[in-house]
Amino acid sequence: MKLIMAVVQDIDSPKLVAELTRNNIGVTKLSSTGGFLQRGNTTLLMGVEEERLDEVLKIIEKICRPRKHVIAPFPASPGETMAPYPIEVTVGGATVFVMNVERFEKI
Amino acid sequence: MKLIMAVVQDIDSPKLVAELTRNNIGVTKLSSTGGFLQRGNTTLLMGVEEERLDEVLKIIEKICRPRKHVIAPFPASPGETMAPYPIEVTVGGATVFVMNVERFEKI
Amino acid sequence: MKLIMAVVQDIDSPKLVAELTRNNIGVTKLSSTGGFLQRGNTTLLMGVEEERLDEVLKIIEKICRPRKHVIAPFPASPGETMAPYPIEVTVGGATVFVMNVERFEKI
Ligand SMILES: Nc1ncnc2c1ncn2[C@@H]1O[C@@H]2COP(=O)(O)O[C@H]3[C@@H](O)[C@H](n4cnc5c(N)ncnc54)O[C@@H]3COP(=O)(O)O[C@H]2[C@H]1O
Ligand SMILES: Nc1ncnc2c1ncn2[C@@H]1O[C@@H]2COP(=O)(O)O[C@H]3[C@@H](O)[C@H](n4cnc5c(N)ncnc54)O[C@@H]3COP(=O)(O)O[C@H]2[C@H]1O
Ligand SMILES: Nc1ncnc2c1ncn2[C@@H]1O[C@@H]2COP(=O)(O)O[C@H]3[C@@H](O)[C@H](n4cnc5c(N)ncnc54)O[C@@H]3COP(=O)(O)O[C@H]2[C@H]1O
Repeated sequence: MKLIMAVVQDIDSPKLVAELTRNNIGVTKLSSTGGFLQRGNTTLLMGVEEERLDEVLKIIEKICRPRKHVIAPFPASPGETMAPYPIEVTVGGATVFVMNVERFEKI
Repeated sequence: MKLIMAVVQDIDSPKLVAELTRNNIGVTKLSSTGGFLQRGNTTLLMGVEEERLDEVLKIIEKICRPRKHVIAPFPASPGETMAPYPIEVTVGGATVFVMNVERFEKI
Repeated sequence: MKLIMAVVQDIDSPKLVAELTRNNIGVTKLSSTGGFLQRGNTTLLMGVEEERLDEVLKIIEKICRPRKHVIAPFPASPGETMAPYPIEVTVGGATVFVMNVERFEKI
């Protein structure tokens, strides 16, 4: 059993969760916030048998798309000089961590 | 040190957290949502010394009970045919992942 | 790649996230609750290359401070005798778990 933790954009989460459920993949959703943009995103936890790992990564890839966000520059600390124009940041479709599960129990 | 991530039903969480605390087990609570039922549940994080792992799993087993939920069927996508009657889903007491902690620090 | 899960006090989280971002460390923030004090705290997820692990732990150490909280004693179960006076609890700066990431993907 592997545990996948995937940080995805809020806008892709409903479709991704529906597709995972349709394929009988267990998933738990956590609301989260991106450190850099300070905007809401979604962290999904999926316990997956090792032989289905690639299938799940393909589903994530199919549904989660990178998007460009235009942000007004913000000073990290007061007095820091800011760019006088908005900057463009590309937010990836998903940031995915796969960890080993030593023991899995359904109680 | 092992990290236990347990997804439990909201209704069992207060009693479980109190019992863990009474037994000097550290625990952090995260609000979460089930992928299938789209209902709130609770994800607990517990860093536990390896020799106390079985004790903690027994406490979870003692307090977390499976329950039947009756749900009105919902279409995964518009136009999909729905069962004309409510369906019964059994939600387990806890879904538990145990992972190895390579390094543990109290700062 | 290692995944750091750090439970920190809410009051230190903004400064810590800003410092991590300034140092190009990716971070995702989850709102959480302490099991014992039942107060809000913050759980940070950081995927970090192994050679930057010590650097990140030093940043956490620099910013997260232990603090004394005075709490009115609360009965774990009704009828339990309570201390007749408030008690002092020291909450540490950070509780840090480091786990191995078997696979890391940016989609
Ligand atoms: N110090 C910095 N300087 C300049 N640009 C920066 C930056 N930090 C992040 N960015 C950019 O901003 C996007 C949003 O980052 P945020 O931290 O809000 O939201 C992140 C964060 O919540 C999570 N994430 C990414 N890498 C992570 C890591 N190593 N550990 C934990 N969470 C991570 O995934 C979300 C999307 O990340 P993604 O890389 O696709 O997209 C990132 C990246 O393109
Ligand atoms: N492998 C895994 N990875 C990550 N999180 C996991 C997981 N397995 C379970 N969970 C978490 O635990 C909750 C309870 O799961 P349980 O299997 O007891 O109880 C489940 C199961 O009996 C049923 N169920 C789940 N997915 C289904 C599906 N695709 N088809 C039919 N029934 C499903 O509905 C109940 C509630 O599911 P829901 O998703 O709302 O809520 C789930 C989910 O939040
Ligand atoms: N092994 C572990 N696994 C998962 N999460 C963990 C953990 N150890 C600590 N945490 C998380 O870190 C927070 C701060 O813990 P710390 O040990 O610094 O500070 C603790 C500790 O000094 C004290 N404390 C905790 N449990 C206690 C108990 N059973 N009896 C007496 N004092 C306790 O109260 C402070 C606040 O605890 P609280 O639970 O509200 O909040 C905890 C909890 O959210």
